[in-house]
Amino acid sequence: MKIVAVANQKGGVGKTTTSVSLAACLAEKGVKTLLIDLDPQASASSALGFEEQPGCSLYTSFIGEGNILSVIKTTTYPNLCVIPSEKDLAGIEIEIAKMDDNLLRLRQLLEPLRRQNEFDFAIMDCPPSLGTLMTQALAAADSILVPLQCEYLSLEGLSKIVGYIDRVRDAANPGLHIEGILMTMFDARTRHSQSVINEVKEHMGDKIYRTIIPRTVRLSEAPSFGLPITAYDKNSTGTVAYRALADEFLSRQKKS
Amino acid sequence: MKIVAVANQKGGVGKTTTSVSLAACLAEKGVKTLLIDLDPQASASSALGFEEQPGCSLYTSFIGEGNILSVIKTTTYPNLCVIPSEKDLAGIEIEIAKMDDNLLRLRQLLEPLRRQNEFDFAIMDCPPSLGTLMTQALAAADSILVPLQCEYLSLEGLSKIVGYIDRVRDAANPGLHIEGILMTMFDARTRHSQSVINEVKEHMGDKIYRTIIPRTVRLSEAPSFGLPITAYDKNSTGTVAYRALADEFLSRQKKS
Ligand SMILES: Nc1ncnc2c1ncn2[C@@H]1O[C@H](COP(=O)(O)OP(=O)(O)OP(=O)(O)O)[C@@H](O)[C@H]1O
Ligand SMILES: Nc1ncnc2c1ncn2[C@@H]1O[C@H](COP(=O)(O)OP(=O)(O)OP(=O)(O)O)[C@@H](O)[C@H]1O
Ligand SMILES: [Mg+2]
Ligand SMILES: [Mg+2]
Repeated sequence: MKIVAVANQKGGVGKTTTSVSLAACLAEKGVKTLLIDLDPQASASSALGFEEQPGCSLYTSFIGEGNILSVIKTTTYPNLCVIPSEKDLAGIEIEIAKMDDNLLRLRQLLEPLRRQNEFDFAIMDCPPSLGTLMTQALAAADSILVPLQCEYLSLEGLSKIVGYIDRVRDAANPGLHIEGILMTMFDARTRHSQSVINEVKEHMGDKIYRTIIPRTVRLSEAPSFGLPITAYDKNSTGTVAYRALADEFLSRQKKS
Repeated sequence: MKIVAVANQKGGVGKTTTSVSLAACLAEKGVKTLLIDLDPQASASSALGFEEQPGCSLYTSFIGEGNILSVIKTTTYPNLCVIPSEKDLAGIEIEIAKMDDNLLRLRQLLEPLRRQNEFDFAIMDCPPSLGTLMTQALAAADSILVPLQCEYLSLEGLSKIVGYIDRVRDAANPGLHIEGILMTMFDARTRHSQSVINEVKEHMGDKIYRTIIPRTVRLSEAPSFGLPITAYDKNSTGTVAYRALADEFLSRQKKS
C-alpha cells in the first residue's frame, strides 16, 4: 500500500477536490483506494456524503480507543473506503504537543493498515497549515502530491512546502519524495495562468503532471451534494480531467 | 480602537486580500489603521512588502520578549501600520496549549494597544482553521468580518463559524458580534454565484454588505508585487470595490 499525502499549506487550492476526485477515479478503475480525511474541518468526508460523527475519526484510535482498522468506513462506490474526520481531530495537535513531539505518531498509527495491505493506495487529505498534523502526515507518507493554483503566489507556496518536505525527510522519513505537482483551477481566460504553469515547469519540470485541472462550475457543485464528481456528472470536463490524472498517476507508479 | 478579526475557517476565501485591501482603503481615507497578521504563513505581511523576519511578530511579545508596541512597523502608506507575522507564530498554539488553555492570552497581549488608542481600527488577518490561534482572535476581537466565497459550501462554513462565535462570546467575550459578511470572488458568469448570495441574504440579511467583491485578475496579482491594490492599480474594479466596502464599513460604525 502506498500512502500519498495531498498537501499544500495554502488554503483553497484544491487539496480536498483532488483527494476526493483522484480517489474516486482510481476506485472506478478497480484500484482499491482508502481516502483518509486528515482535516478537522472534514470537507473530504462531507464531499463523500459522510455526516460528522463524534468518535469516528483517526482521533479515537490516536488516543488509544480502538484500532485504526475499526474506523474504516465503506462507501457506496466499489473499491473506495474512507477514514472520515470530525472536529475532535484538532485535538491531536494538542495531544502530540504534550507528548515530547514524537514525529512518528501518525506513522505508527497507520502501521496496521500497511501490514493488512488491503488497499493499493491511501490518499490523505491534509489541512491548510504547516502545523503538527501536517508534519505528522509528511512523516507518515511515502510521497506528497502538491495541488497548485495557477496564481503567482503559488510559486512562493511551492518552495515553502518543498523546503518543509526536505526537512521532514532528513529528520524522520528518508524515502519521502514528491509524487507530483498538479496545476488546479486553470482558467484559460487569464493570461497569468499559463505563465505560472511555465514558471513551475522551469523549476520542477519532471514533477508537474501533464494533466491540468480546469476551473469548472461542476467541480465546485459536487461536494454540496455529498457526491464525488464521478457520481455527480460522469462526463463533465472536471471528471475527464481527474480521470486523466488517475491514469497519469498510475503510469508513474511503474517507473518508481 | 476597534479590533476587527477577518475570519473564516475555510481556506482561500479572501481573508488576506480583504484584510490588506480594507486596511489600505481605510488608511487612504485618513483612518489610522493597524493590520495585525495573525497567520504564521504571513501572507498579509508579504502582500504589503514585508519580508519574514524571525523575532518580528506577535510571538516575541507573546513569550514575553518585548512589549507589543515594539513590534509595530510603519509602512510607506500614510495611516497604515502593520504587526507582521513569521512562521514562529505557529509556536503560539503549542505555548498556549501548555498554559492551561487561557482563552484570553491574545486579548491581554493587545491591551497596551487599546490603552494607547493611537489607531482607530486594528484589522486582524486570521489563519484558515478553528484552532487555538483563531479562538484567541475571537476572544480578543470586538467584532468579526466574515469573507464568504460565492460557492455552495460557503453556507455550511458560515453556520460553522457563526456557531463558533456564539460559543466564544458565551465563554469569554460578551460583546463579540459579527461586523459584517462580505461576498468575495463574485463571478457573474456562474449561475450559482447569485443564488449563493440570495441564500446568505435569507439567513443573515442584515449582516451582508451591499458591496460585493468581484473576481478580478488585478486583485490576485497585487500581492506578488508586495503592493496593496490601492498602490498596484488605483482605479481597478477591485480597488473601487474595496473602497466601497471601506465606506460601508465606516457607515456601520456610526450606527452601533
Ligand atoms: N477545478 C475547480 N473548478 C472550480 N471550483 C473548484 C475546483 N477545484 C476546487 N474548487 C472549489 O474551490 C474551493 C476550494 O477547493 P478545495 O476545498 O478543494 O481546496 P482545499 O485546498 O482543500 O481548501 P482548504 O485549504 O480549505 O482545505 C471549493 O469550493 C471547491 O469546490
Ligand atoms: N476578488 C478576487 N479576485 C481574484 N483573485 C482573488 C480575489 N480575492 C482573492 N484572490 C486570490 O485568491 C487566492 C486566495 O485569496 P486569499 O489569500 O486572500 O484568501 P485567504 O482566505 O486569506 O486564504 P488562506 O485561507 O490561505 O489564508 C489568492 O491567490 C488571492 O490573490
Ligand atoms: Mg481541504
Ligand atoms: Mg490568508
